[in-house]
Amino acid sequence: SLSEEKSGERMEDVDQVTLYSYKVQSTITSRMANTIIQSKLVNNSPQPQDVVFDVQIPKGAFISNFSMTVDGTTFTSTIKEKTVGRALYAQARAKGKTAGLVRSRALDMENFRTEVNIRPGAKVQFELQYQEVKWRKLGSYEHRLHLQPGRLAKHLEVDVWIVEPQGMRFLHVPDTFEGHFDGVPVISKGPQKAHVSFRPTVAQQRKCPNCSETAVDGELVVMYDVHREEKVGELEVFNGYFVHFFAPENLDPIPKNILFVIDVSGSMWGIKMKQTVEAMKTILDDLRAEDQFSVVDFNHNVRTWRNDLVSATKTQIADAKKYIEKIQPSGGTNINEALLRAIFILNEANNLGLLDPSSVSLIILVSDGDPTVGELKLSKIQKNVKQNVQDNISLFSLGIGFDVDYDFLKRLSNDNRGIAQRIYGNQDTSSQLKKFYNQVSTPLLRNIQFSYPDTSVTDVTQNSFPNYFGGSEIVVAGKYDPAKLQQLRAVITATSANTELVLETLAQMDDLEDFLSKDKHADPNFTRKLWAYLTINQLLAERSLAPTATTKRKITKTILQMSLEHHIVTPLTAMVVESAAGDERMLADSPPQDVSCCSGALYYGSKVAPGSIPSWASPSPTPTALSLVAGPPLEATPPPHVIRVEND
Amino acid sequence: PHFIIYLPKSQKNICFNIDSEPGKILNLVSDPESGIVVNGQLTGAKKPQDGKLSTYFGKLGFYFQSEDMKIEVSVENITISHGSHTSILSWSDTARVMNSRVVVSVNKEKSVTLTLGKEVSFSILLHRVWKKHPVNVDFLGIYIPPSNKFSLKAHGLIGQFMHEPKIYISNERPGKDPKKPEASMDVKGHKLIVTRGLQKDYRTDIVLGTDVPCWFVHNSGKGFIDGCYKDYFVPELYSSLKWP
Repeated sequence: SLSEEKSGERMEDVDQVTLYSYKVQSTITSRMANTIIQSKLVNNSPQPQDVVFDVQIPKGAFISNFSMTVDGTTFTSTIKEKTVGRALYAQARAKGKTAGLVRSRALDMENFRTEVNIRPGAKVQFELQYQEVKWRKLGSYEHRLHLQPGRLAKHLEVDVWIVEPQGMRFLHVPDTFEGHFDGVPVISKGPQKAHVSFRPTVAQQRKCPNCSETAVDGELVVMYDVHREEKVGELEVFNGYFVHFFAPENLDPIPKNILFVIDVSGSMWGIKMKQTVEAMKTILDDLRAEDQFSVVDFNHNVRTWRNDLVSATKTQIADAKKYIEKIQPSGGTNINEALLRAIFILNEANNLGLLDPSSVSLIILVSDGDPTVGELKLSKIQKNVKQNVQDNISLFSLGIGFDVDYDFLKRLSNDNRGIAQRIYGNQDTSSQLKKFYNQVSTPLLRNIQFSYPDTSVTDVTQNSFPNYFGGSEIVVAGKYDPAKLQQLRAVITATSANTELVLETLAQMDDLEDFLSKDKHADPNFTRKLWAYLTINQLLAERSLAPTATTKRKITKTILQMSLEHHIVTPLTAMVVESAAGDERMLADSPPQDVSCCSGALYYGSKVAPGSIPSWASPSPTPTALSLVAGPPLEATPPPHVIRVEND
Repeated sequence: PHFIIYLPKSQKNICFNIDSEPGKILNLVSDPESGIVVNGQLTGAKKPQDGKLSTYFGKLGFYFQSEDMKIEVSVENITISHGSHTSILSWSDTARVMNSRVVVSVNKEKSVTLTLGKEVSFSILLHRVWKKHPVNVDFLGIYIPPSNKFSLKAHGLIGQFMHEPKIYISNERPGKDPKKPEASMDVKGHKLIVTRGLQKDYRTDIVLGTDVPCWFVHNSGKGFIDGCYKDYFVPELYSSLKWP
């Protein structure tokens, strides 16, 4: 029945394996995305054939399920502690009863591949499920689905459902297939729900009218943003968990003191340096008049464009650009000295009172390799930086290519109120650098703290952040006891420009219930999943910064427990896929090294007691407080239709 | 808009109203010494009723010169400008913004309270009406508790009463409308005929308000306010009144 030509489309008999269906379903409920990729193939040839299931999932996504049905035998997955999983796999391999599951990491996606051999006429179905959180960047969320069916599919169906209680401000599917599928994605959008469907026919899939190759090989991207009414953000409460989304608008940018620390060692020669210079020229142009900046460039020596911070006037910017254009990369890499020089410049300016008290201070390190000169020990460099940097400075590290010890950059930044990001040394290095800079170019708030005064609130994720940057979003999550609370109260304190802000909100327990129950695509567990995702990622980062082995062991135990409880593959767990009889096994675990943490998140905060509210934010007046004003005041009041005294 | 002026020494409420054109800006308080200016801009109903277009305060402007701070409260949002920095809060926020001596507190969809130092405060009430109402529009009420922090030079439709004028009410008698007694009121050298009535204080009940008995001065408060109400028009939301 599979070979019937129902839709009248001609299928090649050259290719003995037919891809009967390739289905991708994504549901995003309040930034929490759940994706299922399913493909069904059949071996039409008289010979056994190898069948491959090869998908790419976003870096940092957690696999939650994989199943495979080969010729009627179903393999299901269980999550085990990593070493246990591997031991089981080794046993199966000893009996020759295994098939490899390979995970590898390239660019910012992870490859997930398996290959099985099936007899003639047999059918095979693969299904992979993973979850990830959508981080808001530059004013929107992006959901990327890497489509790689590998061949024409009789039924190719991609469906993305987005459910956002706050309502969607816009939703857009950019053309990422160079016009080949113009008009094929169908968008249906309501105020709080949207559905994007991508179902090209076999003819539309063809690279060209008579080709047998598929043009479906790339990313379907859905971009959207939500409405934001309250500055205090959206507090979504459901099933014993809460998630707080915070992305205030209508605030003036805060002045920033920014130091660019650029690696100009020999390894940067060529496209990397060219692209970095190109990016820096645009970035410097984007500085605001009230910003202060300087440039430190280093190889085995450390140089500065200026020895101190300079106001970002047009002339200074032009001069800095000229300086950067003249850089010729050569020699070794002395990260330690370069960072200490940058920190010295900022500390000195701070100590001399040259910094606007309402400003924020950022260091952006761009490097493509490990230290080769001066202090080489990474932990020592990390210690030096930590000891010298004042706590008003956030350090962001951009690691170009794969020669750099990315974990080191991550630890270095997380330890100093910032994050690291991997940049790929290719022809779009410049746009990646610019894109990253734009994420931190507009600080709007400082010292943001999230408080949840109710005592039955527990397990709150990081709730204190040094900065909030326009276009991004801070997410905090936690647990509460539904039996004890009717409302959940949140208080956010922060400083904007030169003003102290105290924002409050109350979320009712059943606010979301009605909304979620109405939509079959809405994931009722999204709060729990988002909380788990955030918590595990932050624990992974805390683990890499753990000061002692005992602390590290404790964190590891917590992560493992949560990974098993939430049935997800994290760097500490592995997925064992077994046939019902248990005589055949496969293993899926996360790639070696590169402990994934907080991918895509712009913030790495810290934890303070969620119940504590800063002392300066004394409780707000309540309506009864208003009536305490002494005596009836002088007033101008409303219109005559409520007044019995006739007007003239 | 209707005004209720409470005179603590004589324990009397005097009220009057002013109706003018939408867009006009009335000065409520101008105090050259404390640098405080409060103005109200009129907004009109969607259409006239009985041939007359009612007006209300749709926007209030507060300027605290000593803090270099301007605060605009409209029925849409609250804009706080300090020096070159601007923050905008919405009525759907519950928020407090503190800047050295000024605190702006927004009570979601209800009220905004501005306090300058510990001495002076203003409360603004938001009156939301049914969006599709054929006539009514959202409007604001402003409440200013008496304070001795205003200088003798304070003026404006409300500011002039920060220092209580002497009044004498006599000859209370039935009015043309038996339910509305009349009386004579001597104030500022004028002898006015005033009518007994009720006004509303909305602070404790934003919908129904509570009744405040008062003596109503006709002709847009003429005789009770210095000059006439047109003297209090100012060109900009933060303009101060030049008086006399």
